[in-house]
Amino acid sequence: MNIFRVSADILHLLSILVLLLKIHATKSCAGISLKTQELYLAVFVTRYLDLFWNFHSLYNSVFKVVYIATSSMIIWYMKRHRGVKQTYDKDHDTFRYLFLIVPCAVLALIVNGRFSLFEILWTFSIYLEAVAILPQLVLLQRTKNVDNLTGNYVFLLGLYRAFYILNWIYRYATEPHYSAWIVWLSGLVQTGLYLDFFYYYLQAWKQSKKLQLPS
Amino acid sequence: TGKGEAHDEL
Repeated sequence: MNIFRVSADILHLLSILVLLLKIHATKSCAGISLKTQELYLAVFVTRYLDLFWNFHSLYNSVFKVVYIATSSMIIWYMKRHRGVKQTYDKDHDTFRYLFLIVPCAVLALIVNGRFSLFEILWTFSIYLEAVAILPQLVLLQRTKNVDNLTGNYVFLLGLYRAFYILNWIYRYATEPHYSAWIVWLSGLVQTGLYLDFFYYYLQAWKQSKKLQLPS
Repeated sequence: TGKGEAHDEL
């Protein structure tokens, strides 16, 4: 465990909490992609299947449970909460998630560390996490006007990925046998997807004005 | 070691 890894996990948790808090406080989920949230839940569930029999550390187990619980709560708010579900941007959130799930599943069947059910599901979750933000980015692009909290959410998620890259570099330098190229490549793709968004986010922040994405 | 190592990450 190193400082980059811990920072990354905390940033990840913060991003989810920012979103939950926004929904809870404003009773609105405008601008948030339900597709992306459902994909993240799928990522967590397929990756953390081993929660019950592969105990690594209390740290890992607590984070796994918290990630699954908090993202389930976001989905519950968006689909079931009487006030919140009416604010969901259904007409703009039309990304077909099978376009992401099917290629990730096929790739996980072909490119994996070991051909076993749990290893393939784990690899699938790594690939899916890399692209799960796409429906959210498309929704932001369509609605143009990004409110502060939604902007912060995507920014924190991007920062979390950047810190994971630092963690890998650190581990590669300090642990003799550490190598995980499937995770590294997926992580690079995932972080790359945020770069365009980061540019506009930082520009808006520098000029301290509302974040607006170009058409 | 090797391929399984990233399993200790979240």
